[in-house]
This record gives sequence, structure tokens and C-alpha cells, in this order.
Amino acid sequence: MPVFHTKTIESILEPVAQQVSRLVILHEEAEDGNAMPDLARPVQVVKMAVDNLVKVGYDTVNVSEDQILKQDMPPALQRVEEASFLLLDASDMLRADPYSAPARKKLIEGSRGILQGTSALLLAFDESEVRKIIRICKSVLEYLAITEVVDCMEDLVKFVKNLSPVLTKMAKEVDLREKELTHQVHREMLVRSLEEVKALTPVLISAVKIFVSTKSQGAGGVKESQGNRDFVVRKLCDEINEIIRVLQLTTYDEDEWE
Amino acid sequence: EQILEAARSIAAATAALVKAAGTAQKELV
Repeated sequence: MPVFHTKTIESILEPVAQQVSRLVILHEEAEDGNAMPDLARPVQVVKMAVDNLVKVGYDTVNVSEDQILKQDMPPALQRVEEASFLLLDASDMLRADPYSAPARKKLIEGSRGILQGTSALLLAFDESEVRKIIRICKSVLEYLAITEVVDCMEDLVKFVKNLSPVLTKMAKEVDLREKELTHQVHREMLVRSLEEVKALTPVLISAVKIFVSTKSQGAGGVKESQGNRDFVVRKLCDEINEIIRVLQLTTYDEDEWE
Repeated sequence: EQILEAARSIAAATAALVKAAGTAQKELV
């Protein structure tokens, strides 16, 4: 059962999560435990990695225009930094007393804090990346909203020329995101909606073309062709809105686990 | 990308630390 919702986050956190769980179990089973080895060096390596993450994190916050990311990332960075101080304390305490129970507790708390803080940080970053994809999806929706003003062939050519690159970009980004997800149901939902969008795009262009032709000929059937065009636009918008909804899902469908 | 790399480094360093601590405990279990 996947715990992390993207393969990238899973590849980063899964190994450390396993080690921390193992340590917690060993700690509980061993009660007082053996003498701890000198952990000063590995703790120092963690501290250096934390210092780097804090620097890179605040650099990202400073240059980002995403207000939610600016709000979400600092608490996660603080969490990681505070956890690293717990590890430093634990290391100092264990050097003085390799059997110290409070030091072992601090070691576990610190490791858990690093895991949770890094997880929160990666989640904040990931959500920010998702918001970028959603912005692209919304730009397609905005573009689809102007379909109704296309009433001559010249407009249609321009419409197709402008819509194609945005749609291609959206399809590429959603496709990449789908491949990143660990949750099978969400992946399938994205694949289905994306395929529907791809299938409906030529149908839309054809529907607009028929509407424009019918209108320019002054013949009957304008209302019907307009209705058909609007129906296809609505279908496309529904699928894109569904993509936006699924992109924001991070919880797991309980039914799948049953 | 830099964020991901930095997080990867922390995770690897923490896993190594916890493994070192866990090995000492395991000997007793």
C-alpha cells in the first residue's frame, strides 16, 4: 500500500521511514538497550544536509511567486531544523552516557522530526508543482470560453493556432504527473480524462467549423450546430475540471485497499 | 530540483544515522 502519493517523494522518504520504524521497534523491544556507538559523525552529516536544505528552501521561497508555497515551506524548514538540534543533543548526551534513555528518546524524536519535516516540505513543494499544472489547465478553460465568439473561418484558424500549443502543454504536463502518482485509481482517472480531451479536440474543431459554415451560408441549422458546438465545449470543460480535481487529490480511496 | 536533491541528501544521511543507532540496539534484541 503506497504511503507517499508520488514516486519521487516515495523514493526519497521510504528508505528513511523504514529505518526510523525499525529503530522505534528495536527501542521498544530492547528497553534500556546496548551501549550506543558514537553518533557524532553521522549526526554532523545530517546537520550539514539540513543546513543545505534550509538554505535551498529559503532561496526557493524568496524567488517563488506562489504565495501558498511561501506560507507552507518555512514551518516545514523550521521543523527539520529543530529536529536536527534534537539529534545534536542526543549525540552529545550519548557521548556522555551511551546508555542514556532520554538521549535515545531524543534520537527517535529527532529522526521522526526530520522525516515529518522533510515530508511536509516535499508535500508543499509538490503541491506548488501541481498548482503550476492547474494554471495551464485553467488557461485552456479560459481559451475554450472564447469558442463562442468564433464566427468566421479566419477566427477559426486563429483559434486553432492558439489553442493547440496550450492543449499540447497541458496534455504533456498531465501525462508526466500521471506517471508520477503512486495511487493507481488517480492515475487511471487522469488517463481516462486526458484521452477524452484528446478525442474531443478534433470533434470541437469540426463542430466550430460546421457552425461557422452554416452561419456564413445563411442556411438553416445554425441553432443546431451552435448547440452541438456548445455541447462539445461543455464536455471538454467537464473533463478538464475533472483533471484539475484529481490533480489535487492526495488521500487514498479506501475501496482500493479492500 | 535543488529542493529534491537537498531532501534526498537529508533522507540518506538520516537513514544512515538511524541504521547505525539501530544496529547497536539489534545486538541486544
